[in-house]
Amino acid sequence: MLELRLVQGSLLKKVLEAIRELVNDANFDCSATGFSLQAMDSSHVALVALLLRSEGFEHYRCDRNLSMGMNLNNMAKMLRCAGNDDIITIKADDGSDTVTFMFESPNQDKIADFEMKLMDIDSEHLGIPDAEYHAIVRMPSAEFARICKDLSSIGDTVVISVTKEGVKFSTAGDIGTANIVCRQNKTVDKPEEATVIEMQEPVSLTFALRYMNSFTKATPLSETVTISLSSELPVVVEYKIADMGYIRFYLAPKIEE
Amino acid sequence: GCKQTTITKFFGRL
Repeated sequence: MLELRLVQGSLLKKVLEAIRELVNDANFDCSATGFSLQAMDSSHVALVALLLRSEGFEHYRCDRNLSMGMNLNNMAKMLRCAGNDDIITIKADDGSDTVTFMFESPNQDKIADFEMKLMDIDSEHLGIPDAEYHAIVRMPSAEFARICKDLSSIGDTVVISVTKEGVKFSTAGDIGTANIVCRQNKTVDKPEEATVIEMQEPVSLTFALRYMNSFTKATPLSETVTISLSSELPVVVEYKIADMGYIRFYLAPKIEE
Repeated sequence: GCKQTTITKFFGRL
């Protein structure tokens, strides 16, 4: 028996919108820790790891570990039927081949339940090693989204370089080149508007902009984004989910042949 | 040219 009641149902709606472009089908894993997902895109270039901790739910019952295979576009279709202020409850019985999403309006005058068929998905979990990153950049998520969108109108790849000067996003294409430098800026009115760069050593890596743009679908989940870079490792683009957990996107670099 | 690597090159299967 599984019953997870999330008062801020809009978070789950935003999570689905953030990952459904990258991943078609995925197993949601439910355990005492929380509601989680790990999945790669079909070409195995990007990986998404989601965690919504059990403490973040108003009610969290998960009698035994359960893995539920879902088509994310179908799940998104159902969650779009929930109002932004609705409370969402996810329910499943042991051994059942369906999951139920219950939507309650804030004043309890409308209650809807949507039952979705589950699917069998063969998926392997990858071990993500704890890494010491050479550089960690925290910046406003909207600013990062803007940069990715702007650069993708010029080129297909972005070179992200972190030096003492700041973080530089560069691209090149048929029509020309573009460089955007963001300097560390802690003197802002609100902490979420700051750009903070922690650098152990300079790092420069190349990535496909198509995936970066897809990650920025998570922008509505968090005011800030954290980009962690090490040479020879996938970049981590992390959006924290208020008091509950995170979505982390890992993207494999492009390497000189 | 640059070659796209995959996640499985870096993270092992459990």
